[in-house]
Amino acid sequence: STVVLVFEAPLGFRFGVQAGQKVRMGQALGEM
Amino acid sequence: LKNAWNATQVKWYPIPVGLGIAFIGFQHSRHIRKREWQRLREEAEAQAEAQGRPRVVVEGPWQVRVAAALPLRSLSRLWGWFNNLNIPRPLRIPGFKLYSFLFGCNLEEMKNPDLRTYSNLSEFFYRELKDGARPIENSPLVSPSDGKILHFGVVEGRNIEQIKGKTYSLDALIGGKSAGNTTDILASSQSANIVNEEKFANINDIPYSLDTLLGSDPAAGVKAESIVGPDGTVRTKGKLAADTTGNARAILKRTDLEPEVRDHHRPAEGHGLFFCVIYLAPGDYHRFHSPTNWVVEARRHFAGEFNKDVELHGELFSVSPYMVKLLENLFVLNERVVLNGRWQYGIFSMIPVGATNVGSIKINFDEALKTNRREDLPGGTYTEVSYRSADPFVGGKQLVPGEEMGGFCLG
Repeated sequence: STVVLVFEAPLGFRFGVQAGQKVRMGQALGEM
Repeated sequence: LKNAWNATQVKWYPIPVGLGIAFIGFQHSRHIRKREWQRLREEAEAQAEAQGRPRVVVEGPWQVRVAAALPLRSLSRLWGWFNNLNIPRPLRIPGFKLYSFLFGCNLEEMKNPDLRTYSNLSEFFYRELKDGARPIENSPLVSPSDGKILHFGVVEGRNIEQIKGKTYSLDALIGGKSAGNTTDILASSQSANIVNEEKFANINDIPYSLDTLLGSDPAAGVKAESIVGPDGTVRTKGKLAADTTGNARAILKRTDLEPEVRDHHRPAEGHGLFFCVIYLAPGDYHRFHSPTNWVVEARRHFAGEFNKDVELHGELFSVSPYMVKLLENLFVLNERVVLNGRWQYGIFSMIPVGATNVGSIKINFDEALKTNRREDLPGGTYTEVSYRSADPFVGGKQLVPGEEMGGFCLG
C-alpha cells in the first residue's frame, strides 16, 4: 500500500527527507 | 531430412463439417469481441475526455503482462477472506512472532501487547500503537504513515515523476475537474443523522411524486431524495401514511450548491505543486493519519474495472518498489481513494492507493466508502462525494496533524 500526497505550497518549500529513507508517522517531511 | 521431405507422401483429407462450423463460429465470436472492445474503448475515451483526464493502459515488460493477466482483485479478496479466519489460540503467539520476525514488526510499540487477543492476521495487521509512540513534530507537513519515501518532488507540467524519466498524469491520478455533481456523504451514509434540510409535507395516504409534493428545485440545486415516515421508514416512491397531524418528514439532499467548476490542481501565483509518495511495507503500522492541518472537502473512489485490453482503473497491482520501477502509471491504475481539500497554502490531496495484499482502504469519517468490492463501476470512472455537511462552517471535514484518518486492511 502507498500514500501519495499532492499539495500546493510556496515555491520556497523544501523537502527534508531523502528517497529511500524510512519515515515514521508524525515525522517532518519538509519546511517552508 | 531431405529424404523424409521428398519421400513422405502427402495425403489430403476433407475437413469435417463440424470442425468448419466451429472455426467459423470462433472467428465470428472473435469479431464480436473485438467490436465490443472497440465500443468500450471509445466509451472510455469519451468519458476520460469529458472528465478532463488522459486514458491510461498497462505498459511494461513481460512481468507486467503476467501480472495484468492475473485476477488480482479476486486474489486480493480471497487473501482478505483467508486472513480473517480465526487462528487457534495456541498458534497465535508463535504465528504473529514469526510474522513479526519476517517483516520487521516492532511488538514493543503495540497498544495491546497481548498477542493472544488478536484472533487473526487481519486484526494483528491493523494493530494500534501505544499513545505517544509516534510524536508529531512541529512542522507544516508531517508523514501520514510509517513507511519508506519512494519519491518526492515538484509536479512539472501536470505530470508526476514515478521513477527517473517516467511520469504519470496528475489529472489521471486525482481525476479531472469536478463537474459539481457530487452527492452528500452524510446524507447518503446510513449511520448519518445529519440531513441537509428537512421539510414537512402534508399528505394523507396518497400516492405521491417527490418532486411535485416536496417542491424540488433543480435550478437551485435541490432535489428531494426521500421521505421519512412517522414510523421511521424511508420511502422514495409509492404510498406513505402520514402521522396523526397529517405530516411526513422529507429529507432534501443537495446535489450541488456551487455553480462554478472546481479545479483541484491549479496553484496560485508564487506557489507550486509538490508530491511525495510513501510506501508501507507489510510489517509497517498500517493506519494513516492527517499530515497537516487541513479540510477534506471531497473524496473520489477510483474502483471500476473492465476488460484489461480496454482500460484498467481500480486494479490491485503490487506497489512494491520493484513493481514501481516496472509498471508505468502504477498509481493511476490501482484502486485508490482521493481525498481532496485545502490547507493554509492552497489545495491539498491525500491519496491512499491499494495493492494486491492490502486492497481495502478505510476512511474513519466515511462509513459509506467500500473498497475492493466485486460490484464496482465501469472502468475509467469514479464516484465522488462531498464532505461539505460534515462541518458547513469550514466546508468539509477538518483534521489536525496526527489525527487518525483510516488505514489499509488485508485483502
